[in-house]
Formats: sequence, C-alpha cells, structure tokens
Amino acid sequence: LKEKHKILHQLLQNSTS
Amino acid sequence: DIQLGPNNVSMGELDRIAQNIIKSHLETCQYTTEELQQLAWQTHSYEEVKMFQGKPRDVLWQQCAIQITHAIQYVVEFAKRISGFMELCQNDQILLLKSGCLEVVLVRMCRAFNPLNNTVLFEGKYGGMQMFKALGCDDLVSAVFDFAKSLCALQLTEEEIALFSAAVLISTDRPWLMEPRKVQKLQEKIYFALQHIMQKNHMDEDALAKLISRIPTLSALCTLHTEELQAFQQLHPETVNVLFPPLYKELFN
Repeated sequence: LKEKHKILHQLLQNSTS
Repeated sequence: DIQLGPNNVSMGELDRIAQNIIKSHLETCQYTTEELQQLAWQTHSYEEVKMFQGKPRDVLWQQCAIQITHAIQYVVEFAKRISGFMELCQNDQILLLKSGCLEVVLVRMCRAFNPLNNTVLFEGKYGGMQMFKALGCDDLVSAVFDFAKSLCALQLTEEEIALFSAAVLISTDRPWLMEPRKVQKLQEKIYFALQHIMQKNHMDEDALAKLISRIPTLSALCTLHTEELQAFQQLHPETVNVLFPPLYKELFN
C-alpha cells in the first residue's frame, strides 16, 4: 500500500507544519 | 475525570479528545469562519459564470482536481494532528485517508456553502451549480450541492463539524484495515465526544441520528465521483495522465 501511495505516505511522514 | 461517560471513558478524556480534534480542525481549515463570513455574499458575476461555462471540459476538470487536491492536503494535516491517528499502523493511516479524505472534504465544504442562495466558494467567490456545467456531470454536482444544503440545515457548530469530520475519517467501515480494533476504539471515543457536544448544543434529540444518517450519502457521492472520473478519463486520458495533480491520481485513479 505504501508503494502505491508514495505521495500520501510522504505527506504522512513530513513533520507537522 | 471522576464522572464516567459511556463505555467507562472518563468525561475528562472525552473532553481532551474533543479539544484536540477541534484544535486540529481549526488549525487545518483553508478558511477561518470569519474569512468565510466576509466572503459569503461575494458572488461571481453573470459574466464570470459564463466564463466558467465556456471553458473546455478538460480545463474545468483539471481546475476542480487541483482544488480538491489542495483541500485534501489540509485534510491529511488534520488527520495527523488527531491524537491516536499517527499511532495507527501506516497501512491503516493510508487506507483511512485514501477512502475518507474526499468525504471529509465534502463535510468541510458545508462551511463554504451558502444555503440561502445555494452557492459555494470556488476560485475566490461564491457561485451556483451552473458554474460547473462544463464538467459534464450534472448529477454529481447536483448531488454534492444537495448534500451541502442538507448538512447546513443541521446548523452544526464548528466543534461539531470537527468531530463529525474525525468520525467520518476514522471509520471501521473501510475494508482491509490491519488493526480494526484499534481504529474502533478511537472511533468510539470520537462518537462519544460528538454525542456529548450535540446533546449540549441541540434541543433536537435526533440531531446526532440525523447527522449520522448523512454518512451513506457521503459514501455514494465518492462512488459517483470515481465513476465520473473514469468516464472522463476514457475521453481525456492525456489530461488525467499529464495534467492532473499526482496526489489526486494516486488517490482516485
């Protein structure tokens, strides 16, 4: 699922702005 | 903390959950309530509406896909700030957002909807359904407007919109969850907090039931959106593949 949703996964990993 | 609410969750804990979700919501809304109030009667002129209607179908689709993607990025930020969400496994975080982000966008849309003249905020001003004529999916647009109007009729407070958004997002109804019990525990607490706030705010005892009864409509709207996207993509594959935002394609394509 992570592989298919790289952008969403990246957004979740980014620290909260 | 001594008084216990439903399921032995302390009232103090329910209050903490509610405050965290309300704060997360307010910090991640695209527009503040004050900004929306100031814009409420600024409507697109006849000429501006004509301009939207005269756009090629693929151009307006692209414009809407960009707006939706922008709104979704705020919803991801909302989810991240909800206590307990980032403690779920990564698979479930992705699943919940993939299946629930558009539903939350639609719930949030009722904040930017004026039920007195059936207009919605789009590209800086309010406009009616006719603004989206060129999309070629009148059924979807009309269903979205009906939904926004029905949600506005419940006269929800900002706190209730926040908790309802969280309840829609953190849902055990989504297939393929790896830790459904963990999601369920979090969802139950959110519902208790929502119930507590609605009992306090509304004279109508059925207000919560009425709100919950809108959830199947939300799900139907998202299905309709997927179908319309597929139909559009068959006619304009290049537009979707090249011009649509990558996040939108990742979530819906």
